[in-house]
Amino acid sequence: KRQLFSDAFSRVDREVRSIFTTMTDGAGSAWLEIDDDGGREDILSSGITFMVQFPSKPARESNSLSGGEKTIAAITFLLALQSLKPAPFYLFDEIDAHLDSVNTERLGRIVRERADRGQIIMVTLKDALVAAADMIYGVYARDGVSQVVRYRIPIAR
Amino acid sequence: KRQLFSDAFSRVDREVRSIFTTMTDGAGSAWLEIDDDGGREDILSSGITFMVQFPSKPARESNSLSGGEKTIAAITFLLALQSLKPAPFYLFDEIDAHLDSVNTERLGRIVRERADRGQIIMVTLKDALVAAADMIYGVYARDGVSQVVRYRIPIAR
Amino acid sequence: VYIKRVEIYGFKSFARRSTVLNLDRGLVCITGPNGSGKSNILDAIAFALGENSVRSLRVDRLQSLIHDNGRGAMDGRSGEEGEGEDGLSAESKGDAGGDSSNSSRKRRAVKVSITFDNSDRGIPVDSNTVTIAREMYDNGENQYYLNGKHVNKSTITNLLDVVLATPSKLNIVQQGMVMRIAELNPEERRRIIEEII
Amino acid sequence: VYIKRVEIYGFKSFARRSTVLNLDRGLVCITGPNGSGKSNILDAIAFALGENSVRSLRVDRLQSLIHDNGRGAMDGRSGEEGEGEDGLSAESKGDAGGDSSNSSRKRRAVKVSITFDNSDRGIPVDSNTVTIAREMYDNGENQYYLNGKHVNKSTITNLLDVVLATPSKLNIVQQGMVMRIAELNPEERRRIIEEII
Ligand SMILES: Nc1ncnc2c1ncn2[C@@H]1O[C@H](COP(=O)(O)OP(=O)(O)OP(=O)(O)O)[C@@H](O)[C@H]1O
Ligand SMILES: Nc1ncnc2c1ncn2[C@@H]1O[C@H](COP(=O)(O)OP(=O)(O)OP(=O)(O)O)[C@@H](O)[C@H]1O
Ligand SMILES: [Mg+2]
Ligand SMILES: [Mg+2]
Repeated sequence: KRQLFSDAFSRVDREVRSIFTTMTDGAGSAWLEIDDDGGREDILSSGITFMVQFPSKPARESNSLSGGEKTIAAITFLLALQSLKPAPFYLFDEIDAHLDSVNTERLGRIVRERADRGQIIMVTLKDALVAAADMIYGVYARDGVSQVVRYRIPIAR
Repeated sequence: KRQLFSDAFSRVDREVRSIFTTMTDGAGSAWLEIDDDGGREDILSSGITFMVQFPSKPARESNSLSGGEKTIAAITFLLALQSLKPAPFYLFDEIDAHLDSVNTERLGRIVRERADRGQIIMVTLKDALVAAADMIYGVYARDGVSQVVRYRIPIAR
Repeated sequence: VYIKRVEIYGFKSFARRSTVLNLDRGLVCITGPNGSGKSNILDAIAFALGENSVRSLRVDRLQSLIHDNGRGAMDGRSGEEGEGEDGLSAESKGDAGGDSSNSSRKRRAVKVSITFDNSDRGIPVDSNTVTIAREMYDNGENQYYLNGKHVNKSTITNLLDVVLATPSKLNIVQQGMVMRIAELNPEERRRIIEEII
Repeated sequence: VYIKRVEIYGFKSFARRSTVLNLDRGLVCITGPNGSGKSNILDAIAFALGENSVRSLRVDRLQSLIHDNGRGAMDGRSGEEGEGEDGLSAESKGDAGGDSSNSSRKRRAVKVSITFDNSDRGIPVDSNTVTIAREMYDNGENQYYLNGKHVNKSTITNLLDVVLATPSKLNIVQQGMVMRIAELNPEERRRIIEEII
């Protein structure tokens, strides 16, 4: 059981590092730490701290990041869990709302890459992200009733 | 006491109607209702329902609107409270995050108008809203330390 | 496994006729003005997968999921007349047409069905596609269907274990909630990894 | 009454030297990249006005408000050396320079001061400007100042009644919280109006 947990932890940690480094082109880093006080506590009961270092900033715990930085950290952790159990699909509802243009672009890149392995359904209002899609559904209301229209992206991407 | 409450209620209700109608160029409407069951219950103990009708949509309670619609409804209610007690300043932190371009423009208009009566300090990432400002502070981090720069808008607006 | 098709009938802002989204693998973006119905599509998927929390479905009670196009006026009739192809499978066609012949007050008010591509047999059912459907009646009763056959909810729940990344449905991130995932405390983060293994 | 000037020293991402924002009536927009310090400016204003809730200040404990520019390394020295004008009033100059002479361990770690334009005498103090300041020491102690004079917190609270629209501080809307105002239930909405009258 201890072995199982520590294997799982290492896999997610490795994935967190790889995803965040990719998103920040190697300028940032992120990792997980087990709070087992240097081995003195039982790893089966210790918590997991998530450390994140954005480019040219000091490393901080994910809880004390800014709103936009938390969004990037959250998606990194979420996608890293794939290494334990692949999710058949993701549903993301305007997760880009608090991102500036640099982080929107980072998000677009990782979502684009990960969608190639499965399926990501993402609601967004930002053209930059819609442009990265394989398929687009437009939704509009007519007299309070929702209608949907599908757009195929020309494959010539 | 009953008179005081009912006067206050009418003032906020009138202001809610006027703000929302202005924001939607007369195409929408919003109002407050006292849940006193047609006068059978004591108005001092009944709740207040907030009804909102966006252009060409049916009227709905504010709790069952969409994310962007809730933002517009919330700001309407907040600014309407001015009629009871003017707030010397407002601090808004990215309240426009879930707004589409039509509602961002509506928000810009009402915030611009209300700021003429007092002071609104608004954090935003959207150029369309920054363009409506009287004064802009740019914030940036250098090695994890925040710095601020002030821009004066050319008065020729 | 991925979502191939979503069919929505009478759920929130979707009228009482069939609205179909045909999806594919890869990145699908849903976009449109505020209040057009984007989040309602994601709510519809969660609903079909058994979601019962009114907070997650963003309503005060489950009856508020029933399409209602005017304050209090259930415009049942106008939504059902002919617009859009009524893609509901034959088993429910009888329902839509037969309101008057159905003696009990039960009328189907909402139906959402999801078809998964199962060519990799990720879902332990031996068919290339797996369709999960949920109907809710205006008396609040629910019925679940698996590939057209009426099943009870626990049959669906076992299947969902495969479909949802974690029991706490972390692969569904609702509007306004993404920052919360970075605000988990160390115990919560550990519990999430434990849930999966 | 409006906010004319905000001075921040050692608060979160602001270094231990004085950072000043000179403001005006009308619409002031604060913009900049993610993580630059925008929300920290609003937190600093709330802090000076007496906010003690760690949740509102977005920290796990109040000590985390102290500027810390590397994991655990309190780079006290580098922040204080000369950069930027140190606009702190004389009464605290002694503090900054005199760490070694101050026998108790108490060192000023954070200071935020807000100057209000009071020409309309909205705040019941007979002066054209009113400055409220709050200092926090690295031992966690707080001190409040009103126009340079040391006062206790309850003096500030009475003044704040004028400055904050409602006791629940509705005129301060934090990042990600705006939709909540539309989700109030009927009783909460009524209570807000009652609080004001
Ligand atoms: N039972 C119902 N019947 C009809 N309309 C409903 C019902 N429940 C909710 N609605 C309406 O559905 C509309 C769309 O809501 P939804 O949350 O999906 O919008 P959205 O596209 O996500 O918008 P946003 O970009 O603002 O988040 C809202 O205007 C809401 O009032
Ligand atoms: N005590 C502290 N010392 C130094 N830096 C801190 C401290 N507390 C928080 N920070 C850092 O301050 C930075 C800015 O945070 P803030 O929330 O103000 O950003 P923001 O400009 O609002 O960004 P966003 O647009 O993402 O919301 C963050 O990177 C955060 O990690
Ligand atoms: Mg939405
Ligand atoms: Mg912020």
